[in-house]
Amino acid sequence: MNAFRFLGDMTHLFSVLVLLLKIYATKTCSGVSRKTQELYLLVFVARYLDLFTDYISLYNSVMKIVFITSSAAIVWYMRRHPQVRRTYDKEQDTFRHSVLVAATFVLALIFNDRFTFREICWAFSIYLEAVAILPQLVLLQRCRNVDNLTGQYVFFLGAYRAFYILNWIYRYFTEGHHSRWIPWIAGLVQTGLYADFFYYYFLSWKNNVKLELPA
Amino acid sequence: DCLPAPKDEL
Repeated sequence: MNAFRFLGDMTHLFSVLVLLLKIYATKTCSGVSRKTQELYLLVFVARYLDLFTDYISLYNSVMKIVFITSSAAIVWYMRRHPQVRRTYDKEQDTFRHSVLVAATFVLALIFNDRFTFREICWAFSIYLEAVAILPQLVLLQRCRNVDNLTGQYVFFLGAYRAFYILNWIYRYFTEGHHSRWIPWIAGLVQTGLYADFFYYYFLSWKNNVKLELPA
Repeated sequence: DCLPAPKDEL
């Protein structure tokens, strides 16, 4: 495992833990899109179905379990916790996430490595992950004033994507494999979605002012 | 050389 992949995994892990701790400690989830969190839970469950069939490494298995349980915990807090659920911006979080699920599932049925249950689930999870942040980005834009932790959550998620692309470039040159185009294209789309957010995040950091997205 | 990259990432 190269350093880019490891840093990507760590920023990914950190983003989820930041969000979970924010919700746990403050008992609020304002500014957090429940739809995005549910999409991520679906992404993790669909992709990590191989947890019990294919063993890669202890590291991989532990990380998979952590990602599934932490995103399930976030969704549970937002749906069930008596205090947290009341702070959810339901009226603002209106993105039609079922459309994303349906569209990416159809895409996975058409473009996959093999037409098997596992491979379709894998391709579906890759496509869905690429667009799962959309409800969150829309919600951030509606709320305008982004609180620090939510901003950091999206920042770390974006950093994870950037590191993964560096990881693929590194692997392309150091390993003899030919690239899989499904994660490449989906990964580039996914990283591109953060470009706008990164720009405003950088500005707010440089000018040392609170992050505010344009309407 | 022609093998596809393994699915060993998260």
